[in-house]
Amino acid sequence: VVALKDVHKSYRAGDTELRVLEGIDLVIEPGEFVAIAGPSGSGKSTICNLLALLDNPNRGSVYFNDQNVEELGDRELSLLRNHHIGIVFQGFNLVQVLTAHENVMLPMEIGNTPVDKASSEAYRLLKEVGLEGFEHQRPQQLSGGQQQRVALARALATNPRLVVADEPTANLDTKTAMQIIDLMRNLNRDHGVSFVFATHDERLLQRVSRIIRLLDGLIVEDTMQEAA
Amino acid sequence: VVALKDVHKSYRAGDTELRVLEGIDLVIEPGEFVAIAGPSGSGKSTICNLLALLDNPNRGSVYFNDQNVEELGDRELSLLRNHHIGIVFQGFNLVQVLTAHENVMLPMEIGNTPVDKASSEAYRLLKEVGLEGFEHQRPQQLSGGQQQRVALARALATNPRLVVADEPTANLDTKTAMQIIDLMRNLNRDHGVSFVFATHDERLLQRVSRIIRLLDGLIVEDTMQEAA
Ligand SMILES: Nc1ncnc2c1ncn2[C@@H]1O[C@H](COP(=O)(O)OP(=O)(O)OP(=O)(O)O)[C@@H](O)[C@H]1O
Ligand SMILES: Nc1ncnc2c1ncn2[C@@H]1O[C@H](COP(=O)(O)OP(=O)(O)OP(=O)(O)O)[C@@H](O)[C@H]1O
Ligand SMILES: [Mg+2]
Ligand SMILES: [Mg+2]
Repeated sequence: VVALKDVHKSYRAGDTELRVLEGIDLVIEPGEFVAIAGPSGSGKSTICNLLALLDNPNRGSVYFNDQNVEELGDRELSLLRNHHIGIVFQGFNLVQVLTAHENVMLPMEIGNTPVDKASSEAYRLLKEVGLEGFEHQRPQQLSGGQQQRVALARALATNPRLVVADEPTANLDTKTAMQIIDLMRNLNRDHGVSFVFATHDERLLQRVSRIIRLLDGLIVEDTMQEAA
Repeated sequence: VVALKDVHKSYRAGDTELRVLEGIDLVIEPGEFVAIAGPSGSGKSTICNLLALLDNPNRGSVYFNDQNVEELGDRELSLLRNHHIGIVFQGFNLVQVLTAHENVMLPMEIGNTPVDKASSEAYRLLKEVGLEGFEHQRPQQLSGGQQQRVALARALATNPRLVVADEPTANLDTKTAMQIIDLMRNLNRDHGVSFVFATHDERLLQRVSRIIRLLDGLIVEDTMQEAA
């Protein structure tokens, strides 16, 4: 569903160049439930941004459904992202002036879903992530873990084929984290939604079926496992 | 060093009232290394804000060094916080337009430390949290876990007596998290700095000497343990 071919990414700061990704080859098939693990600063968020088509590599190519995304115009790319990809950012990135319910509706409205349908779907998703009763709070009135769950509900709003979630359980206690992982596991099994997580959280790492380990800008391990 | 006496905290949203803390009694002695655990939304961050003197309870009192903080004027309170309390926020709250180095210097400059001393201390602290080489990056040029560590370095900048850290390891891989926990454990043992963590992270919970559990706005457990 998404693939990186010999992808390099570096940042320039003045005249120094920081090489973050040094040649990444990575294929995510439909229906996968994969984690990308690695030390702080190793490039997990950078890979998430590339997989979610939010950023471009300096070298190498990104493919979505076997098409090189460089061939797509801005508008096509934007539509594709809105319809097919859900992203949970490490810092949540919720719109501060909108309520939780409005935040979750946003991608659906951008995708031209009728308002009444978007509204009931947003209520349903917020209930699914355990936030019934909090729909009309704004982000600063929500706890860290509650904001994290609004961000997940928003990522699921347009029924995407691929969800890229950067540390989706970092701010959750174990009981809530397990409920959230169950929710994602069910969407994966019953609806074939592909999930790619950037995470260091053992509770999530134990429940994925494939772990990709990053170190010094390269993939050093890519193994299948029996999900717990 | 800090204590909450029968503290109640609630938020009003329209005509509904959300009761978050329902009567909390909590004493933190000098030199303690304590964790506050509990489900997402249970009130951990709310307690952190009260302990760090950033917020006031609706009922009940907060004492710092045995003095009721209500007796302090705004200016006194502000000086006390700057000199004696370091806080790590769940969302980091770094100043986006300043570099990591400048962010760490900020509390020292506010406290009238000479610039050259503040500058070398900031470099030292950033090295201690593993960020040597990243001192001149701004927050958006840093990974989530790197930002988290800048926030910790900033909290330690004025040699505070009490550090209140809200989920300080949530965005860190295990190796880095252990280094950070070691750093805090050493400051605690060798310099008597009191640490209060709000966390659900098992890796940190195993290394504190006391765990306070929150549920439905009340403390349901307060036990000493052998730190790992
Ligand atoms: N805009 C930028 N300019 C310069 N350097 C950057 C920029 N964005 C990220 N970096 C650097 O790229 C490296 C990788 O960052 P990335 O956010 O992908 O790491 P990560 O694996 O997600 O880390 P964490 O686990 O701490 O979230 C880091 O060393 C970071 O400092
Ligand atoms: N300004 C506010 N207005 C209304 N409700 C608020 C406000 N701030 C926090 N709350 C509510 O207070 C409750 C406790 O929030 P708090 O941030 O202390 O929880 P927490 O234990 O830190 O959660 P987490 O583990 O998710 O970070 C939550 O249900 C939250 O929605
Ligand atoms: Mg990251
Ligand atoms: Mg919190």
